[in-house]
Amino acid sequence: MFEARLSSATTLKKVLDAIKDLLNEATFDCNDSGIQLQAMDNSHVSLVSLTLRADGFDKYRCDRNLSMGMNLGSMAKIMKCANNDDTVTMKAQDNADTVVFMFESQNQEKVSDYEMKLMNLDQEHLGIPETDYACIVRMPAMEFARICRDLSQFGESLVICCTKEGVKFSASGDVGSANIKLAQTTSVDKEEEAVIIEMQEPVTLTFACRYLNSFTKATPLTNQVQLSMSMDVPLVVEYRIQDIGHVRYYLAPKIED
Amino acid sequence: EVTQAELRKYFPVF
Repeated sequence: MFEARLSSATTLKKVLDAIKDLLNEATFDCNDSGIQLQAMDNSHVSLVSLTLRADGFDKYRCDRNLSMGMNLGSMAKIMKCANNDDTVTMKAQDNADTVVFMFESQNQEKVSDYEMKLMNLDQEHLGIPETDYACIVRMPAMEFARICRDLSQFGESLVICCTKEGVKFSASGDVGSANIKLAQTTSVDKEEEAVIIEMQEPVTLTFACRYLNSFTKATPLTNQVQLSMSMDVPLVVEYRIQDIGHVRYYLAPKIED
Repeated sequence: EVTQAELRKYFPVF
C-alpha cells in the first residue's frame, strides 16, 4: 500500500509545472523515505531530479518500494481539477497498474477521485557524482527567471561568468549583445533578495537558453535559486521546496569542438 | 565550433 497526502494541492501543482516542460513522462520511485524522480529530457541534454521527503507529507505510507511511471500530461489534466487549497492524496496498491489522486475540499463537502493508468517506462538512470563546485551562486529565483527570459531574446546561448566580483550573464546574436551583471549583496536585509557567491575559482560556461527557461518554471516553488558551476561540467540549478525537498536540474554545457 | 554536449558525457549510465 502506498499513500501520500499533502494538505494543499498547490505544492504538487507547482512541482508538476516545474517538470512537465522538460518531461513527457517520468517514473516516481516511492520508498519509505519518500518520492524520487530522475529523468532526462528527450534530447539527453538536461536532467530533472526531484526529491519529496516522506516527513514533508501530512501522511505518508509506503509498505513496499514502488515505481510509478506516469504520463505527465495526463497527471496535469488531473491536477487541474484540484483547487489549490484542496487536500491531495495519492494512493496505489502494491504492484498496481493505476494510481488514484483524491482531492478533498477544505470543508470536506466535496471529494473527488481520479484514477490514472501507470506506464512501464524504460528510462536510463544516470549516476550523479558528489562534486565540489568552483562557484555557487544563490540569487532570487524571480531574478534568474527574468534574466533567462530577457537574454534569450538576443541569442540561443547564455554565457554565465562568475568571479569574486559578481556574476555576469551574457547573450549575443543578430540583434547585438546583452549583458547583465549582478554584484554580490553586501548587506543582507532580506535573505530572499540576496545574491551570494561562494567562489573557489572563476568559471565561464555557456548554456542553451531554451533549457534554462524550462528550469525557471520551478520559480513559484521558492524565493531563491542556487546555481552550482565548475569548468566543463554540467550546471546544477536547484530550487528548494519548503519543508519537503527540492528539484534539481542538470544541464550539459555547450563546448568548443 | 560550439556544440551542445550530452549529459552521458559526464555522468555514468545505469
